Amino acid sequence: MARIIGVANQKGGVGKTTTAINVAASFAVLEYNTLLVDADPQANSTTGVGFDLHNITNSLYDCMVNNAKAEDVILKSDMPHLDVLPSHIDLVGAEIEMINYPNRENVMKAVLDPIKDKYDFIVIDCSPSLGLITVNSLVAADSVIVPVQCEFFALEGLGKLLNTVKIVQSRLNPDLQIEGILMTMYDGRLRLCNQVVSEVRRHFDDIVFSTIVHRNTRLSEAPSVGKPAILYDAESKGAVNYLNLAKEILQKNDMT
Amino acid sequence: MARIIGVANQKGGVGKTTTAINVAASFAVLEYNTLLVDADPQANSTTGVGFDLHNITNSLYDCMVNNAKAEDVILKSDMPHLDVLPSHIDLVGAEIEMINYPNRENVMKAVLDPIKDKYDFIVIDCSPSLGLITVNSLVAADSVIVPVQCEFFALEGLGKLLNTVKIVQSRLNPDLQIEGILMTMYDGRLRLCNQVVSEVRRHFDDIVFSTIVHRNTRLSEAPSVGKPAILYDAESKGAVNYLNLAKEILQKNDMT
Ligand SMILES: Nc1ncnc2c1ncn2[C@@H]1O[C@H](COP(=O)(O)OP(=O)(O)OP(=O)(O)O)[C@@H](O)[C@H]1O
Ligand SMILES: Nc1ncnc2c1ncn2[C@@H]1O[C@H](COP(=O)(O)OP(=O)(O)OP(=O)(O)O)[C@@H](O)[C@H]1O
Ligand SMILES: [Mg+2]
Ligand SMILES: [Mg+2]
Repeated sequence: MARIIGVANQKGGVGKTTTAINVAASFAVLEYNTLLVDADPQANSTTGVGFDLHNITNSLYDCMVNNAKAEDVILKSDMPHLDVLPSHIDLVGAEIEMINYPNRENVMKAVLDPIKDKYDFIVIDCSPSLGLITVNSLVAADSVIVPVQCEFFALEGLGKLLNTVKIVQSRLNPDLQIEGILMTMYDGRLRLCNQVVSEVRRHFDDIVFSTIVHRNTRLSEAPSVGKPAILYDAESKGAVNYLNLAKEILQKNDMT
Repeated sequence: MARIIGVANQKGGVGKTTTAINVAASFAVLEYNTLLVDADPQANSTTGVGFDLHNITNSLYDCMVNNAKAEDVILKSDMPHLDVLPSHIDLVGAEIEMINYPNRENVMKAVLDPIKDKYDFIVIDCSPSLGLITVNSLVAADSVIVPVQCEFFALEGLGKLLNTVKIVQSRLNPDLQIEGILMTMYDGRLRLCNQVVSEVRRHFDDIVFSTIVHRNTRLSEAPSVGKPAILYDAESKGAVNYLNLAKEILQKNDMT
């Protein structure tokens, strides 16, 4: 039975996609069967692991709006143990189309339930919004990773996201946990970075991952060749950070 | 009569807010009457120029959904010649509330029309989405600045945004122009950065600003003290880049 982990933060550019791709790839390298779900119409997770959007005919959109089965849409990536449920720009329209569904917050859960037994982990990459698709991801998820860039605006948005998680827990998914807050793009030479890390630790110490992801150009280069960092440059600081994160999550859930 | 400039890109974290705040502040320093409109429920432009969200009672939400007059909601900032039309988290709900408005794409235009004569420039900071509020901004705008981070994913999203601009031009606002594509967070030492800049120049050379905004920690520190970079550290590379951008826009529009 898969553990479903959402990666969410309405603040843009904080490293949601980079985290989703690389933690999923790290689970796959450790031989856990993993599915990466791209729930962002930008489809960055889909292209970041090497798929060409022109070749994508069916996507998460079809599962959520046209009743397509997830297993008929899922693609095998270049990596063993890593499958992808791709996104498509049509997903932008799904929110409006689903507004009047009777069970509009539970659509993603219904899409993923039939395939939950085939995987150890399902990782969902969310768009920079707290709209209906992100809420669907939080309802389907067992837990959520919150990437937080070591920047002022990212710190500001953290409270709003944790509020949303509380609302989802109280009304839609009481079992939703916080897998952890992940500090991203950390650069130890910058005063602001260190201030933000200590501020987040001060308020949320018990849920901040000990793994910190450093700013590392290999992480931003890797998607341009359609590979997770661990395939692009396994020795890089970024790849090592994400492998450590995967191990920390396994330990925390007594799965090692 | 104000020139209304939207700052938009559905890719998150590319520097929309940083650009909106600092180009608006640069126009104000050059003594052009400027209004900064925060059209993002995250309200980063509002806090980035020093306002405390707890003190914001009326916002753009009230103008768009509750028929409040812009002039009753606008706040004076610490800088002469710079006013702000603040945002609020309620704006998240505005998209759903406006879905059934007869003229749902023209609401922002109707909000700004009555005050257009009081300003030389109105700069609109958009959220990382192509939803109804962003479309409203593009309909109200005379032109749009597209910030593009020197990264792979930002390059990928550019085509989608330019497509959306074309759709808005053909159906809703035929006068909408592209003010320019602005390369942001440029670091000349990184190969990927240089590749992205030359790729954007290759495809869109005629609309790329010659001003490039460099990665500069002063730009990310300034919002934590609620000031535009030009007030926080006028000598900094970031502040100088944005002043040059303002001058480039003035020259382009024969306003110097
Ligand atoms: N640790 C890191 N070091 C260097 N670059 C990084 C790092 N993490 C992410 N990046 C780069 O920063 C940019 C933003 O990251 P990413 O796209 O993963 O964020 P996101 O939260 O998914 O954005 P969006 O809100 O648009 O979905 C990308 O270009 C990515 O390659
Ligand atoms: N040129 C720059 N140099 C250094 N840091 C920058 C620069 N431009 C922006 N930043 C920082 O990068 C982060 C992202 O920028 P910003 O918030 O302006 O992007 P955005 O596109 O408005 O994000 P969102 O999609 O969430 O609205 C912020 O923390 C900001 O302070
Ligand atoms: Mg993303
Ligand atoms: Mg912003």
